[in-house]
Amino acid sequence: YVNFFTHSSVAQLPEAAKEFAEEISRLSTGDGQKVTVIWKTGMPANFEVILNPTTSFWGEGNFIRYLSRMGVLDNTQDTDDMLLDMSHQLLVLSDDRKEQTKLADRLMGTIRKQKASQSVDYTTYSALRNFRNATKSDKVDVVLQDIMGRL
Amino acid sequence: LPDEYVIAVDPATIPYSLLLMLQ
Repeated sequence: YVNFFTHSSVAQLPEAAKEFAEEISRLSTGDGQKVTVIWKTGMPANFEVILNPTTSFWGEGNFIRYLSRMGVLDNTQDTDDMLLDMSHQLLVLSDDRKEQTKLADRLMGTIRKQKASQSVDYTTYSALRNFRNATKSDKVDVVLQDIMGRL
Repeated sequence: LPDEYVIAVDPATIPYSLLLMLQ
């Protein structure tokens, strides 16, 4: 069950974010774990999980790792860590498209070679789809479809 | 597990992993 709020730091919500919120609302059953997403800019990283007023951590990949360790998702294996880190790095490299493209190729090559866990699928899908949004490159589409097919 | 997760997200990147978790 996911709720969305927009912080005053966001002047205008991008179209992709609006579409994402609509898609989530369509899929949401209205029960289960409650998640509140606050769209906000000007943070040191693009994703912060606030567990309580004094505890938070950064990164979508780290959220997936956390859920794995809490038993919500399949446990991550040692070999997954490198892929989770590569996915994180892919988002961080958005200012250097050439390096980002090289890393996307490497990430796709690696996930084709090893059996992916649920955590890796979630994290790499998100990183590659954001890469696609930014670059309009359709070369990631096959991998995105493969991941969707596994779920 | 906490009752609620509060996540702050920069809308320049979309947290598609949440979408997959609902599917």
